[in-house]
Amino acid sequence: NPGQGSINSYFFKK
Amino acid sequence: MLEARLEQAGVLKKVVDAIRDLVQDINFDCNDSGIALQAMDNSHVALVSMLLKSEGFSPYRLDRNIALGINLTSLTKVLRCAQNEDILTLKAEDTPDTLSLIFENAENDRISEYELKLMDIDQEHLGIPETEYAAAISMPSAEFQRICRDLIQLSDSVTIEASKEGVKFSCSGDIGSGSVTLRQQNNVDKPDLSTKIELTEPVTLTFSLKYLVNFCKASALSSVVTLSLSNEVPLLVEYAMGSGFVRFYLAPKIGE
Repeated sequence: NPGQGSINSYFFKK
Repeated sequence: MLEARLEQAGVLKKVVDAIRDLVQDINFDCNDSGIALQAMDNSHVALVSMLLKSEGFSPYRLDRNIALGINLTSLTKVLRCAQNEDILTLKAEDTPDTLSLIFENAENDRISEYELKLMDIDQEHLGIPETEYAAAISMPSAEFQRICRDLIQLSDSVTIEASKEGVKFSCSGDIGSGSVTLRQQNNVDKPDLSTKIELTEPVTLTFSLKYLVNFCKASALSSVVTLSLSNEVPLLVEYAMGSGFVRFYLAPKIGE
């Protein structure tokens, strides 16, 4: 998945 | 104990159909707000967030918060046993091993009872920051679905460009390129067919079409979809229901 960002990097862990 | 009665089983069927190709094992978190779900897809590119508000159930009884660990493929099998118009009641104990699903027809002369085995699902919850989006586009969900299905024939990804003039979906692939531009328009007779753009600043972002096509399976839930965009944050694709919502978040493509 080249160039695909990950959702974890935008939302924080609770 | 949980007892939640839904007037139309079809609502839950549509919710499950909308998300089951994206996420498989999920927790239904039952609390005073209602029945909620938050889950990431396996590749951690998208996140789905769902709420069926307690007001949408009558009655909605809950003694203590519980999490119902459910395999959506299994739940789909049980929900296929319900007619869309059936009244659906969900029941579970305080520390449940199973979820009871009771389907009653409107005439009240057929009652079906199913028990679904529950699983222990250890799921991390992500906090979603409150975001003032630079652009919010509401449009017919069928139109969005058509655009995504058309453009995926040419490319894996779509660039969404929101400006005062309208919203442009464009893609480029091996066989060529294509774009669809929607201008803001207000349909007085059929408001659901309107396209509205709220813009604080122009935005251009690129997303994987595979995920967007998948999100569009929620089109049966609502005739209107809202796309919220800001530079460098995930896209929010929201389908609002009478008393609840299904929201999808998709991380943008980077470095394109």
